[in-house]
Amino acid sequence: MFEARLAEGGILKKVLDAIKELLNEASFDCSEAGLQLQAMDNSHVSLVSLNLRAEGFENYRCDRNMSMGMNLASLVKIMKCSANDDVLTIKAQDNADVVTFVFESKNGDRVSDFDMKLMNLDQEHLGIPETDYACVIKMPSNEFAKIVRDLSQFGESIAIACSKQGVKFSSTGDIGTGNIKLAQNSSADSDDKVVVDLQEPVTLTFASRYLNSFAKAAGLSEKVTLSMSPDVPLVVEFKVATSDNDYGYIRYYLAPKIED
Amino acid sequence: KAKQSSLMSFFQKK
Repeated sequence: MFEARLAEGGILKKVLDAIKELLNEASFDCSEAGLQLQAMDNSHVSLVSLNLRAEGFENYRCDRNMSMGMNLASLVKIMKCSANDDVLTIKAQDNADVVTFVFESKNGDRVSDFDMKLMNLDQEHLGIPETDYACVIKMPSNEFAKIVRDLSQFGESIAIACSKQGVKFSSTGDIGTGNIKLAQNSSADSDDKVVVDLQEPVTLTFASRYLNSFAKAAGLSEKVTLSMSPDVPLVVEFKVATSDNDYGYIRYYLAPKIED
Repeated sequence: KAKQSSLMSFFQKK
């Protein structure tokens, strides 16, 4: 059987907020190592890779590997029935066709449970090669979200140019052009830091719509890491973490726009 | 105009 107890059930709500725009349904793969999800959006432009480590759960038991196909809109409905600080237990019998979510209030005087039908999803997994990226940018996730939101007003594409000077985000459209430049800084407040690890300068162009969807994960982590190399997909990574627990990560891969 | 590429042209199916 599978049983996983998450002290902060709100974490799963935030994870759902971070993937529900991109995916209608997805398989959660359970193993001894934890819960993993890998799925592409319908148009095969982006991929979500979620890893929640077994160690991040208060209790974690997975007797045999199983894949739980879930409709994410249904899962959102169920998670809406919980409070952010509820303790969440997810459980399923081997070969079951339902998964159960149990919510316990912090003081223990309210317990609710919801069964959700599982789906048979024929999901293809992609092998993602280990890559040394030419540019790795670490920046505050709120800043990333704001930049992407602001520039999306201009055009359907955003160019990200990374060089020794820093990072420049640009977008052009009917109303004009927007450029936002971030210098590397070493401000005393490390939370505001933008750090660039550069092997060679890279400029790539991406669809604004997907970057905006990725930015929905900003609630999971104060930092975001963008990794780029010429002519390969961008990686946008958010740690899934609180001050006292490292749950894992959510990574988004996004295919670049390429000159015709 | 830049064209959207597909992830499938970068990553192989497992």
